[in-house]
Amino acid sequence: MPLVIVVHGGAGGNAPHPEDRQEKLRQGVTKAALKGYDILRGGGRAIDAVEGAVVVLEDDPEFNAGCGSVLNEQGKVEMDAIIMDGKDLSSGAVSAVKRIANPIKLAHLVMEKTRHTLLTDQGAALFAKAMGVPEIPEEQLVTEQNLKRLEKAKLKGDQLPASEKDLG
Amino acid sequence: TVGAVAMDGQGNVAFATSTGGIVNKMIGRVGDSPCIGSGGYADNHIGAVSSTGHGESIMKVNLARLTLFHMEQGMSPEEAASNALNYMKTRVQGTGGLIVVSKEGEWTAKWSTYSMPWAAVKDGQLQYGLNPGE
Repeated sequence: MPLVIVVHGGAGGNAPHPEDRQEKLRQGVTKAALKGYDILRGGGRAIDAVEGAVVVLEDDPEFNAGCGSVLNEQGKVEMDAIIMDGKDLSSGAVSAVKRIANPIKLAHLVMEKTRHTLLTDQGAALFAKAMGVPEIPEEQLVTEQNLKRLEKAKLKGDQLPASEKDLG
Repeated sequence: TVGAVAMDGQGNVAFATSTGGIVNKMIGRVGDSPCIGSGGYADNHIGAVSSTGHGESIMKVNLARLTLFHMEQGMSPEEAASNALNYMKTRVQGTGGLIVVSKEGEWTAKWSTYSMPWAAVKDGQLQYGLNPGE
């Protein structure tokens, strides 16, 4: 079978990004795809390749996940993640998780270590603690760019065109 | 939102999707990403998909599973992704993007927003893009 990995860094916008940001986005997705492909080439499973690639993107502040997540109405980070293995349809997910670096790893633990498919908020936090997932300061997930985005969203509110809001 | 789909040497497919959601969202808002069939889906019998875009719209049309339904009906990944995104746009006025790999290892990246950064490696060949036409 061919070895294949494809990654995305989020759909959005109605106009081109500034040129310097475009380059950062291209570099970010390229790095993630190559990470995933390295795992496949080393004999790794597809499930490990997609996790590895997504961890690279979660750690990159240019992307809306992990470090770089956008902020909710209270200026806090609440993250969601899911992972699924096509071999046996096993899957794990978390929602509204806070203060962890890589929600996709926690979703993978839900898949492997529980009889459930989705844990949320406080339950996900308790599970993360039980699994030894380190809690990190909220500030490590928040970028200056996202503080400005929230400020802009609160100022403009409903005046923002639909194409500029509500995109994950 | 970020995501990945993959096929390994044994023909197994998988997907992963992770997100911070949308700016200024209500406390407790959960979008499509952690929902099976919306934020993505993976089945060795068909392929794997990861979604991104307007979460509430994606959930209404089960975007990832819809894409795989089209592939079960015989469409290529590219046709299936285009059809699913078009359905979401016409039915609920939602936009977004998809990455897909089929059980044969065919892949595509499609989006109905202005841009979506993507990258793919198949048998050692790297491709990537961001804007329309890339």
